[in-house]
Amino acid sequence: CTENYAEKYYNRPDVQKALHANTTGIPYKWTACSDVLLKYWTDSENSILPTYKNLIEAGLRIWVFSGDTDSVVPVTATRFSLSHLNLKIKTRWYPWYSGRQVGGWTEVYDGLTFATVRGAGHEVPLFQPKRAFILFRSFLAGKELPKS
Amino acid sequence: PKQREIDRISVLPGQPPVPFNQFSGYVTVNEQDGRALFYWLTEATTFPEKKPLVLWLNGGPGCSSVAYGASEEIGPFRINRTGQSLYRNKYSWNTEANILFLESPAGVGFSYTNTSSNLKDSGDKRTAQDALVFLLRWMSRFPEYKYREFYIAGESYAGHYVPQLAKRIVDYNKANSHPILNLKGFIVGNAVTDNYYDSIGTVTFWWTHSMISDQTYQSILKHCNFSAEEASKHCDNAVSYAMNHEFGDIDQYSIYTPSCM
Repeated sequence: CTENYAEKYYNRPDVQKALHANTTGIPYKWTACSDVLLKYWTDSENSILPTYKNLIEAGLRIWVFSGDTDSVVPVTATRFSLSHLNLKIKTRWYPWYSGRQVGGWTEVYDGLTFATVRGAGHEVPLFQPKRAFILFRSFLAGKELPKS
Repeated sequence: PKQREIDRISVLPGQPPVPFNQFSGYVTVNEQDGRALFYWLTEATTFPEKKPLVLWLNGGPGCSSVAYGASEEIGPFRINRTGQSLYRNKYSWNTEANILFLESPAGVGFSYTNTSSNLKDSGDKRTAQDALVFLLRWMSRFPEYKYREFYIAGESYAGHYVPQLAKRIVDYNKANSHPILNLKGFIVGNAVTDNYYDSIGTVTFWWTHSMISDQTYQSILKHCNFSAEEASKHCDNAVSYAMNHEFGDIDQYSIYTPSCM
């Protein structure tokens, strides 16, 4: 229910003052999501895969991860989509470790790293903060995830 | 830079003492419509001048607010149950980088527009364009971050936002001899990627994780054309049956943890 805590905190006038927020008197409460925007969203690309191809060619470091207990954008959805990039495998599928536990699984392709985070839902850092932190640190360092 | 000091956060209500700087405020991204985006920068806990800059975006669309990334995922603080105080996040990502949270597009969270029709004509394109304008203008306020190693991170519908913004930055940089946005890469989680393949992968997950019956699985595969713009009535019925009669009261975002009552 952590979303409810945010709704309380960010609607406090003293918090908004400290954040220099809501300085124009927005005519509605602060909410975690805007239902109006969601309902009337206009253009949405059918597929981002062509953009991935473009950005891989541009030489960006690209990591894609999946918390494997999410059923909204599940790991199988991401794997199915990424598989259609037809990328060449650089480092074959292996379990990566956090502490002495398997933190998830990963495979490194030419131009993209895919990793799962074991036991994490849609908001990976909420459910598996330590594993998400290790993932982020490896990404920033440009290093493969720890093999032990 | 004067605005930078105005944006400095001295302390948030209920906040524990912290060894890092924070700034927050608005950057106007469209004068004509009066669109302004709200940002919150939590600098790195050590040597911020040496650490990369990471922009974090949540998804939705319409949910990229500080409720998620900043307050329950990677930010330095968690909000306590009563909403009265904050406590430290032991695995905050600002030990490794300067984390910039952005409420986007206008209409989300504290980000606003003076043209109410903007709330009903937002989309991928304008969101990416406004985010690029935000970054360029934000860099004028925080010139120390120009040319700094820069990454974008996000989750969910930010599977659109992040690559689309990255593409605009790459194209912008190509057109400028001395680009200030030193984009090195991006990382996305549980990312909306491809409507057709995502949909097949999602229904497969529901079946392989025993959330739906064989009968429903077969019915969805039979009636749903995932490459069509609109779902058929039969498809909608099959998916609705799954959600309303087979899933039960689970948290679909985390199927093995208790749902919020």
